Amino acid sequence: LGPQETSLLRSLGLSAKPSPRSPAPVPPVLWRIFHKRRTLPRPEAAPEPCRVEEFNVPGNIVRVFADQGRFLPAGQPQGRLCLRKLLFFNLSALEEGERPTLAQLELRFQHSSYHGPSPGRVLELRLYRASPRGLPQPGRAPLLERSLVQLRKSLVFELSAALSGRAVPPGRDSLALVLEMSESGGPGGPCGSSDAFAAASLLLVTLGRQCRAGRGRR
Amino acid sequence: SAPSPAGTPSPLCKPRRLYISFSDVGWENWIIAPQGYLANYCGGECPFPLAAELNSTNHAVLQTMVHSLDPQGTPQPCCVPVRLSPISILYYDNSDNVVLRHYEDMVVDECGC
Repeated sequence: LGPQETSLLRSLGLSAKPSPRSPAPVPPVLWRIFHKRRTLPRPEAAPEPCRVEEFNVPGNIVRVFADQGRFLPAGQPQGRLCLRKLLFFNLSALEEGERPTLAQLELRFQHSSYHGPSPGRVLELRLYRASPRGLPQPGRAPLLERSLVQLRKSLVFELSAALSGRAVPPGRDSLALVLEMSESGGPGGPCGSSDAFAAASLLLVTLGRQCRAGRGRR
Repeated sequence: SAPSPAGTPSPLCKPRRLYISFSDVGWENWIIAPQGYLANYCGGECPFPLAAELNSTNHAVLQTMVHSLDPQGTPQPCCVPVRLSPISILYYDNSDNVVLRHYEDMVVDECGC
């Protein structure tokens, strides 16, 4: 297939034929969107090609990036710091000119049942923009702060502000965040949340060039 | 894989069945879904006089007329897609991210001259 395959892959937005080494499970939301589109009677009812109705945002590409960051030393524990982790997302797959229209961070925890902090205590969650080496940008307010009385198996946060909707400039091919979780209130107790943390992923909807430049024919 | 034509297929321009199986082209290890899809293609002739159902342009009508006067010098018009549909593909990209992407013009719905 050689050159034909290469040119076809490029028109599909791929630099080379992917060969997944450690394929992650497909997030249920992507299966839902995929199956919904497949079962639509074609072609009259086809959804608007440059919109993701499930999120009600413009876009024709939905990607899920797996976190590649590491746990960070607690440093100066403020309150009862249970967990400090660099969340690092390699965005190099984005093509120049793609414009993010939605970014959702998902944090997944081990416990299938609800697992709260100790009674009378509150779990606090903060998210900072960081350098790829995992250093929070000094003086910057947290991107996100939440107090949780109960920890759920999956927490989803809207992060579109972190990518501020403009086209991803060439070379800006990663997003680094520092996640801190601490417990405050009541008598001390083991921080259940730190060992409960399982994984994080970033769902990104983007508007590709072909959508932004109208319907270019190849 | 285009099926062997049952009976004598119409010689006129129209969509012909073509199922593309991604495993046939060696893409099954990175395309999660679908495993293949009905892409179809346009096949058949655009003879003079162009019948009404052949979805033809004015230019094609004139070209068939000239072709009937001068078959060696002017070819018949081509049979090409005039309406296509998109499909969505779920796949792993070069960084093992899971991607759901919407691709335009992937299925031939209608052909014309």
